[in-house]
Amino acid sequence: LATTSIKHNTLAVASIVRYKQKYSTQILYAPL
Amino acid sequence: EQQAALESMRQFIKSKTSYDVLPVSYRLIVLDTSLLVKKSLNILLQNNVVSAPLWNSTKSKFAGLLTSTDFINVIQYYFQFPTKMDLVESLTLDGLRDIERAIGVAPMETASIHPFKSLYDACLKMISSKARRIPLVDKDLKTQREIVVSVLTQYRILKFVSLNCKEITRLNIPLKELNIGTYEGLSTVSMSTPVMDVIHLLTSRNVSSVPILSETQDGSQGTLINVYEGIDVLALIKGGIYNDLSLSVGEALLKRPEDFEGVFTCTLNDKLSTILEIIKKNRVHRLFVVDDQGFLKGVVTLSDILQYILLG
Amino acid sequence: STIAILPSSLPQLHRAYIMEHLTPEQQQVIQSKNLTPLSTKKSKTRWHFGIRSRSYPLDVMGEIYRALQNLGAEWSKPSEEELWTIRVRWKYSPAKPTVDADLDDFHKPEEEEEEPVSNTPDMMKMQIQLFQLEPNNYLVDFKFGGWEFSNPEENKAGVEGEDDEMSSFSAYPFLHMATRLIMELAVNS
Repeated sequence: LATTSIKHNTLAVASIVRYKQKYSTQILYAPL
Repeated sequence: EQQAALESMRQFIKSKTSYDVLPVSYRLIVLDTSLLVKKSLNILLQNNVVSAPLWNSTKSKFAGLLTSTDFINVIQYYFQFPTKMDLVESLTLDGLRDIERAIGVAPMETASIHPFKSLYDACLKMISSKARRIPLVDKDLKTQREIVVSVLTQYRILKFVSLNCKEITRLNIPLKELNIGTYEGLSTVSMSTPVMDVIHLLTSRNVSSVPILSETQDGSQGTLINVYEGIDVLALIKGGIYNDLSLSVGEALLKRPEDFEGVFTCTLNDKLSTILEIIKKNRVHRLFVVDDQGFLKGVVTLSDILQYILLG
Repeated sequence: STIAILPSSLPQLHRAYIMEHLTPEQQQVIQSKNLTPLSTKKSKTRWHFGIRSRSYPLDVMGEIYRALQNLGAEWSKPSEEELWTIRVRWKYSPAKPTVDADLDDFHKPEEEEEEPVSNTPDMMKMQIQLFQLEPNNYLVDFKFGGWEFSNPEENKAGVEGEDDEMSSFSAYPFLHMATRLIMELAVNS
């Protein structure tokens, strides 16, 4: 899991996921 | 020659899947629907994107795409219900469907497609749903939940075709003989038109840009001097100046970022071979057709080009 | 080719065009309306592995267990060798996923009838581990651990096509639970 520091009460987390033969860095932004 | 080139390009597009267009590694930004609309605007601008899929974490499923149309709806809502200013401030992405209902616009039907269906099918879906982008959706085998693998835009598809089909060099019939694009009934405005009226035109005419013509003393038609695009609305909201009724479209365009690449124009003598070359290297959203004095003749959108390549 | 960029649409020239058509008073008004170009300098998002902590390791572990408890998670008793690893299970049962008759319209209007899918696993597994980067500098990492059924009977079915599962799995439930835990930790601390 990758995270960023919380700014403006918003949190971003990410994980790199393999989809078949390609790699997607999926980033989710959510309110604190 | 052109017909043969088109046929060969169609075979190529049918032989590829949307998955093939994806880079080996890429980023996908997704927004939780409980985010404030204003916060999500900052996130889009910060990541240099104009759209993102939405994730409803209570239902654990995807809830469509956030696009500039949603921000245009918020501005329209504000002008229809000026007393609801505080609601606009506290509006979350969950509330965007209510905004659509309140101003009476149909919800953006987000057609999606499986990544391993042919690229040709994805293009047909986009053309029929008049969307400029299409989410690629698969299913998590274990939990049966949807996965948004990525979102393909018309621009990415045309760039992929331009890069991979050498036949584009044979598309040399000039636009004037192809009859692609819109040449009648174009809505135009002048620099002093209130930006609110321009935004209303974007919605009422269901277009993504409005050409701006110079003003003449005798009221005759002026030359093309700029264009207001749907994505310019993001800068308007970001600047917090959408509540200024008196703002002209010329003033609103002062918010455009310094690195804006400019409006692309062409003439009826141009051919798809050169247009696709330009798309290879520049983020072109559309081309405005002008004559040699700079008077507006029409507009060719990426939809028009895609539709012509696929269906003739 | 006669393809070109419309010079008057470039921001600098557009600004000059607007200013030359305004009276000095109107120019004043423009200045006051904050009509400066949107800054495109992107404050580079800095990403870290997991979440960092400078608290004592035992305090960190205590905070994590407390947060997990507040969120209703369960965990297996840590073994002697793995004191700094927590194997978590979360009941994850938001609205049941639906078998979209036609997968292709994932933004269905609410009124559509959607029959729930039976027997999808409702327990998400996660592994939380404390790492020491250097003295007084720790890292808590979260790792997705797959799905299970809360009803042990159904787990016996074995996981068909393990690798196949990993080739198309949605990270969003995992990312969502990670945000819940991080928020709980942030709020508590």
